[in-house]
Amino acid sequence: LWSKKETGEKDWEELEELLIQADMGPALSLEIVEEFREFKKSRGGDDWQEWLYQKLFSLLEGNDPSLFASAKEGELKAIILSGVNGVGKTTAAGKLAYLFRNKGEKVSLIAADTFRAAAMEQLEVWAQRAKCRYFRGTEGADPGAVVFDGISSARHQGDTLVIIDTAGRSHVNKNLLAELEKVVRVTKKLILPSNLESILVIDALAGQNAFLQAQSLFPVADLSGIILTKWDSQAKGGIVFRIGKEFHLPVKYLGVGEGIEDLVPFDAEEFVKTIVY
Amino acid sequence: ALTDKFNAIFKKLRSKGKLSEEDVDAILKELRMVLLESDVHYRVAKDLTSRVRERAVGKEVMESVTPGEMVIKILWEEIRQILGGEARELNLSGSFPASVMMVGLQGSGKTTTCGKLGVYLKERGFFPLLVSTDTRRPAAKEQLRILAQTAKLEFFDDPQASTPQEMIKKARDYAREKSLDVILVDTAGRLHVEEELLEELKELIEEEEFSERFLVLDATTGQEAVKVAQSFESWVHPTGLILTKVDTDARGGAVLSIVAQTGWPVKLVGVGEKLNQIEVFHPDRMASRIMG
Ligand SMILES: Nc1nc2c(ncn2[C@@H]2O[C@H](COP(=O)(O)OP(=O)(O)OP(=O)(O)O)[C@@H](O)[C@H]2O)c(=O)[nH]1
Ligand SMILES: Nc1nc2c(ncn2[C@@H]2O[C@H](COP(=O)(O)OP(=O)(O)OP(=O)(O)O)[C@@H](O)[C@H]2O)c(=O)[nH]1
Ligand SMILES: [Mg+2]
Ligand SMILES: [Mg+2]
Repeated sequence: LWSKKETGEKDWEELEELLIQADMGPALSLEIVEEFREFKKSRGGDDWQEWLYQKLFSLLEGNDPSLFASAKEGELKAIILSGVNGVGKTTAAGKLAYLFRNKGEKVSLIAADTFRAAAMEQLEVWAQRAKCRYFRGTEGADPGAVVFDGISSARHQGDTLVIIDTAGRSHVNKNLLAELEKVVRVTKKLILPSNLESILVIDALAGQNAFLQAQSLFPVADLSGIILTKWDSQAKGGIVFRIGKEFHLPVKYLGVGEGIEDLVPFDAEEFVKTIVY
Repeated sequence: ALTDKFNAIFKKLRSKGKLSEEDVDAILKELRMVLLESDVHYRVAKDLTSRVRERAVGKEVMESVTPGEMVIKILWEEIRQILGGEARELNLSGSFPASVMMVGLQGSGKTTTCGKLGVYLKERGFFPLLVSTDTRRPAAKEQLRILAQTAKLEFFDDPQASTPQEMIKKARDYAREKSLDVILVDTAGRLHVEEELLEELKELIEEEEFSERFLVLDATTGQEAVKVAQSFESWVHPTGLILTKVDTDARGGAVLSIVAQTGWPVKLVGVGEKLNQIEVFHPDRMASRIMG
């Protein structure tokens, strides 16, 4: 970007453009550009990329990318996946089931999307691929009831982890928010707080609306983390910085494809490098 | 909302009397922030605000008694002009039965839109046939089959068909046999960077004639929208856009970026998960929505 000492308006624009196009959002991008201008004035270093790398990395600092860091041994664990329509929840459920089964967990997949056409069939295929137990209710059944029965059944069968797939929902739909809130409430009755992860699934191609999604679902689903899908699209997913700054929600995994193994643990260094370099 | 933000700025400015160029720049800075927050692409937002600036430093705004409202009106007009271009009729001419193809990124709403379009056309006296060439996503065909069944639409599947070309040929034969006049083809989702999958679509449209090739686009799409459009344009040459999930609070700036770039007409919008939740595109409403 800059190799001369005096930098003009045009150079700040290039930094701003990089940040905006990474979907960091106008407010956060402006904030970062202003901070860099201050830095340049006072320190004048030439390596903007190194500065930006450190800045973005610091925004993710303190975020724990692991799941179940403080889970109680010998007690059933649960992952609830929520998010808006089409982001990749059902696929992520299948990938997580496979991943945890390979870690030695006994996994149950619970189909709490009782609404969308072929949603339960879709999850069932993933359960077969992941070779784990699959629990569903009847078409149109109350998701809260399905979760209750599914967790009870998993406990009875000696499972160690349940993964709950929910229906896509728009956070502007009050009824659907209430439905999700109930699913989380039912789960909390049966699972220890230390053994529960409530994960927001976000599409890396989404823009600033993903922030509104996090904002609405954070209190409703008592979110503990994020899975960012479709990162193989080469979209930067910068919205997680904005969400992280506001809600301190850590990214746990990145979805990098449509196959069962296409889920990688979040690596802050790699993630930031992809944006900066 | 935008109007409240600007009223605050203009209240301050009005007390100064006439607007200076600096004042206009301050306003435009705010405008650009609003557009970016609506997911309008960086370059498109820049072009738009510089166009507004050209008009805003003219007499009409500078000497207006309500400069703020004038600037907002100018921006709205500029957006409306980009979005409002082409007529929005569905093109079902050409070979009989007409074929309409749904393409787009994973999860954008193609399968659901296929069902919605079936209902939309049936209500207008057509006899649609729904067919899926998606052999990748688990239960994809089942999903379309269930939607067709729910809406009492004809659905075709041949489990023996080994390529999308073959599936469509067989669907055409079936349509002719049953006197069905429009075939709605659902395809698997694919990224704008998945060249093998885009190649597959390119080969399909080289062999089969489609009177409409719709890019089905999620209204929440961010800055990547322009790259998505460029890629699908070079591989598939879409004839139009269907914007989905407009019932959410996604402002949909991606549609402005794409239309500014490609000139594609926005033919329909999805406004919910049910099969009757599809509407004609209203450029006026979309312009207001993008402006927050
Ligand atoms: N390229 C890519 N595609 C993905 C990824 N994750 C999911 N998908 C695809 O995205 C589409 C939607 O995935 P689903 O799992 O059905 O999404 P969902 O959130 O469960 O959707 P709803 O239940 O309808 O709200 C499918 O075609 C998936 O294969 C990913 O990481 N990369
Ligand atoms: N709120 C809302 N949801 C929609 C709309 N259109 C589709 N959906 C939902 O979005 C999700 C994805 O829709 P699909 O039709 O499966 O998307 P797709 O493009 O076929 O997905 P792939 O085949 O995996 O690429 C589903 O949960 C749909 O119900 C819409 O206009 N509004
Ligand atoms: Mg799902
Ligand atoms: Mg589909």
